[in-house]
Amino acid sequence: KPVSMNAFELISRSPGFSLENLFER
Amino acid sequence: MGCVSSKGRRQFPGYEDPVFLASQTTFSVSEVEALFELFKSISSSVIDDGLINKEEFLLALFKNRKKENLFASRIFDLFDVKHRGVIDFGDFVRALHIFHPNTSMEDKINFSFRLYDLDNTGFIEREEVKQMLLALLGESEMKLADETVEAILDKTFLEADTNQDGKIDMSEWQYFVSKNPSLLRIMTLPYLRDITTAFPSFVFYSEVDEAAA
Repeated sequence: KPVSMNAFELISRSPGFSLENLFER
Repeated sequence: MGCVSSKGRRQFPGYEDPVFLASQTTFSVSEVEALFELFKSISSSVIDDGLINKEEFLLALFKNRKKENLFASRIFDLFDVKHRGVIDFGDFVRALHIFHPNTSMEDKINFSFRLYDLDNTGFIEREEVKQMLLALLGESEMKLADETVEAILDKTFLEADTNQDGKIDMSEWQYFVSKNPSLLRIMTLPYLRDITTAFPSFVFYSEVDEAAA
């Protein structure tokens, strides 16, 4: 099966990049 | 405004005048003051010293201070512009400014490049991308065979590394991101538009006249 996604699309899904959580007080 | 004294602000090392910070960023003075309410809360969650250390940053992101995470650590390191292992209020506001919906694409692209350039060489190398990909797999339920990981890296570098020298430079990144705008989604926090609504208590601590805010 050919790979359809590039690495950065996958990496950018890491919860570590989800800064929204900073605002949940 | 300014109905309550906020002398405590001087206890925050690196505290900067909201009017000055607003002049340097996309934020209004009121928004900077609302961000200070958020900053106070995060910076006092483990050690009440007016600075955010990595433990407090991770705690705010994951509600779990023990959780090591390559990506959150990378963001922390870029916020920590003075490389002291802590984020002061000025660092915090200037870094969040990049994530504001109104900040230029150029600033967002530059920041995202630095995010992925783990060893700060000015290039995003295949090994760095592989390291991040493996970290992502380690933190998720996703399982990929080694050959699939290599195939993803091949495809990525075929598309992004236009001169095929094995690394992605800034101009290649700018072109790649323009073709894949979804990659910049993590660089915008719509929440920052409503920061004064989220932290309305800033009004009680404001040091600035309404006319200036």
